[in-house]
Amino acid sequence: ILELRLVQATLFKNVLEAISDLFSKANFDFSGTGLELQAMDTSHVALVALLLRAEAFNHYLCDRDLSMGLNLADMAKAFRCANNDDIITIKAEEDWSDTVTFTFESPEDGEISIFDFDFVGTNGVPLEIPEFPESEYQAKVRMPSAKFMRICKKLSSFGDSGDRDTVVIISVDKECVNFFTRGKTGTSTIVCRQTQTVDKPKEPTLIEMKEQVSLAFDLRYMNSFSKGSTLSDQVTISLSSNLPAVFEYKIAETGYIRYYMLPRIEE
Amino acid sequence: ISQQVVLHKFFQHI
Repeated sequence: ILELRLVQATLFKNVLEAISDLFSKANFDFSGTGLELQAMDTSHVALVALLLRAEAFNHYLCDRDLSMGLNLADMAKAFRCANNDDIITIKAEEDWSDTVTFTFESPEDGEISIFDFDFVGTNGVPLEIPEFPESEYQAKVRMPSAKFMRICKKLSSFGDSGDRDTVVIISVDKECVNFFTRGKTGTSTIVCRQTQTVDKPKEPTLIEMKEQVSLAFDLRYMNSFSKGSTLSDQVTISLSSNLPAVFEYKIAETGYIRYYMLPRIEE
Repeated sequence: ISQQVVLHKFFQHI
């Protein structure tokens, strides 16, 4: 039997908001250790992996591993009906009838909404994703997630103009990270210097660089990744010319959301 | 001109 409870819907609402625009279906793996979610976009360019350990839930009972594909658009619609302080219960019955039940209960007026979701096929996930050693990344940048989101928005407003394929080049050298994009009539560069000020110790921009690196990514994907900012104050971007870039948001002490995307290569 | 490599192939080949 699977039975989970969260006393505040916010966490799950934020997770769905962070993934449902880019990924249409996801694979949810429940086990004794927690929930692992994986999804890939339809063009197989971006992948998201989420871990929520059992401790993230107020009640967690899973006596048999269960893997289910779910439609994220439908789930996001249902979760928009949930208030932030609703109590969520997730249940799947013993007969594994290919449905899972999400219940939202308002602690104020006792109103209960029940949604049953049928399992669906997924886009070739889950995949085995190895933990690449730190040494394989040429650079790592850690910055406030709100700052990263702001940078993506600025670049979009300049570079976008209806073009879905705007490319952003992220370059790291010793003390700064540059985000560069080309618009119709010019270019735009945002330079972020390493900062760690005494008055804002919680909002540093930190750069660890082994060698200079300059990589190209699709801005629209980065824009979607930046929605992870509702789950964490900080984002860590790991860059390598041979590996998928990782945009990681740690979720308190209880897990993470990681977005993966390979850099574009010159033809 | 640059090309996007898909992740699916990458993860299946490592």
